[in-house]
Amino acid sequence: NVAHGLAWSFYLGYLRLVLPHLEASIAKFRATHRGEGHTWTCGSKKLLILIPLNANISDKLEQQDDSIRFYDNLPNTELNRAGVRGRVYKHSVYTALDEHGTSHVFVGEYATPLLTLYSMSQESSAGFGESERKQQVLLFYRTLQDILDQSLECQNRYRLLLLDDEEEQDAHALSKAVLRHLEQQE
Amino acid sequence: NVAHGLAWSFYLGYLRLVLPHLEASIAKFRATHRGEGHTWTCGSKKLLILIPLNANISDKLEQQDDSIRFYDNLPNTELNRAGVRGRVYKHSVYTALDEHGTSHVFVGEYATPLLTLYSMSQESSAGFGESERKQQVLLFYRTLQDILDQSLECQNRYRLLLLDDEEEQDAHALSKAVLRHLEQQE
Ligand SMILES: Nc1nc(=O)c2ncn([C@@H]3O[C@@H]4COP(=O)(O)O[C@H]5[C@@H](O)[C@H](n6cnc7c(N)ncnc76)O[C@@H]5COP(=O)(O)O[C@@H]3[C@@H]4O)c2[nH]1
Repeated sequence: NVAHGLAWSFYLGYLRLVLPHLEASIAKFRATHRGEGHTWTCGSKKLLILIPLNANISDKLEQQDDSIRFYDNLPNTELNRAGVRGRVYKHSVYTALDEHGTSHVFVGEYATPLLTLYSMSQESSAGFGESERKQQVLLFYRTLQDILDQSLECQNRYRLLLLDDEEEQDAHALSKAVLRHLEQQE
Repeated sequence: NVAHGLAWSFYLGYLRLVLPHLEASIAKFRATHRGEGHTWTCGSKKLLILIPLNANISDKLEQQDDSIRFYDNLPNTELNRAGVRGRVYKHSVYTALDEHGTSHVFVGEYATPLLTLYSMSQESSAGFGESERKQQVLLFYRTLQDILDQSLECQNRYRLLLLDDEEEQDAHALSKAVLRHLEQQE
């Protein structure tokens, strides 16, 4: 099952390497980005991992929802990996505007392996089509949840946001999901 | 099958994005690294993708074989991917000493998904063990070969080096495999 392997790859090759550095990165970022009028909450210190059920992923979050703006990148983490010297790992920081015009900070990105699931469903030689894709996204989500629940390195450092494709009619579905998460963390 | 999905992911999420930029990166590198006493050949302009059958991967190639030295990194490629702004992709350049003491340049790295296969075989909850791992590495290799054979973006820009675990007794197995490839390209 493709999604099972991609969930393990996402954890073993990324989340367990980067999440332990997240808090320190965010602290450095806040020290160099003071007084810029944005609201930081407890939820701002977790990596929001966006998982859209229809695997429809933008390269820039603000293309998905105009209440979202790119703020800046966190400082880089560099690791020697499998022959690549100083491979760079980074996360992007965004703000989401609520209905009062308050700008809330969050660190977020799509679960990149979903791009693979999406592209594989378009390549006839890859062996699965659009109808299986949604099942594979759900399998990815559940497998990742199980893995992360057992992971000490990742505990309390992330939040998986499963985004329903039925809410796609709402141009602000993404910022609303993010803001709901940030409120719940308070 | 885990290896099938990882091969597709490696192609769709990495090789087809980075290989088209390789030649230009190498040209820039050579312009800023002139007259340093190393030999460049046609084979030096392809990405050597190392696939050890026992999935035993070092983070630094020179740890595997002391005839290999790290030279420098190619210039970075930055791409906006799934919400990460300016995600960095880079390759490391190495030299391999032949038996006459000539230092040959190559751009090489292990196939990163093999790290996932290796770690999954160590995690009991991931669903496969050491005995299946070798089969999965072979499946990865064959699937990747088939995908790359059909890929216009990647044609002539890479070489897959399958490294036999029986040659592991030879401390210079890796540099010999690399040098054999470089000679064949002449
Ligand atoms: N050598 C090498 N250099 C790279 O820069 C690189 N980037 C990706 N890959 C490999 O290609 C394949 C597809 O990548 P994808 O991004 O879809 O999944 C990635 C992605 O979802 C996440 N990830 C890894 N590195 C990053 C990163 N820097 N930023 C965001 N996500 C990342 O974790 C998954 C597994 O990563 P790797 O296990 O390192 O191997 C990947 C994978 O096999 C790379 N391999």
